[in-house]
Amino acid sequence: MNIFRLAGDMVHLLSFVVLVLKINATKSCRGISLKTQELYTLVFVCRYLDLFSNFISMYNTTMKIVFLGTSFAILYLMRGHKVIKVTYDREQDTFRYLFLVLPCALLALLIHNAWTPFEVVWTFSIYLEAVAILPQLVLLQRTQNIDNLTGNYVFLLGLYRGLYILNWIYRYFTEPHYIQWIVWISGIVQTILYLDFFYYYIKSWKNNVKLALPS
Amino acid sequence: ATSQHEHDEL
Repeated sequence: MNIFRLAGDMVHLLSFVVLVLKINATKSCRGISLKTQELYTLVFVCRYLDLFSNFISMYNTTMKIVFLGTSFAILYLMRGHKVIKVTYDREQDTFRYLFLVLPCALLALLIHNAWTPFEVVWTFSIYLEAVAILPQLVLLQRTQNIDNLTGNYVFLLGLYRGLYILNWIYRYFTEPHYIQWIVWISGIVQTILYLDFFYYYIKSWKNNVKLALPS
Repeated sequence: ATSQHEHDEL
């Protein structure tokens, strides 16, 4: 494992910490898209189907369990916690799941590395992760007064995939035959979706003003 | 097995 991969995973982990911190400290999930959170949970469930059948390392297994556990915990907070669930922006969070899930499922059926249930479901998770942030980005654009933790959360999510791209470049040059077109292209698409957000995030940080996305 | 099918990333 290289430093970019480790940094990417740690940033990803930190994004969960920031999100849980925001929700718990403010007892509010205002500005957080439940749809994006549900899609991420679906992504992890589909990607880690081999959790118990394919052991790579203690690190991998632990991280997978943490990601799954945290995702379900966030869903519980947003849907089941009696104080927090009333703060959810239901009327604003209107993105349709099917617009993302259906094309990703079709694409996974068409473009994959192997025609096995595990592989197709895994590929679906890669495609879905690339676009799962869209409901959150749409909600951010509609939210006035984005709080710092929400902005930081989305920034960390984007940074994580950016660091993974550096990790793939590193692996390409250091590992023989390391080619993963599906993952690379999806990861690049995923990172590109954040570029607009990055621009406004960094601008607000440099000018020391509150983050606001133009609608 | 090739590294393509190992899925060693998260």
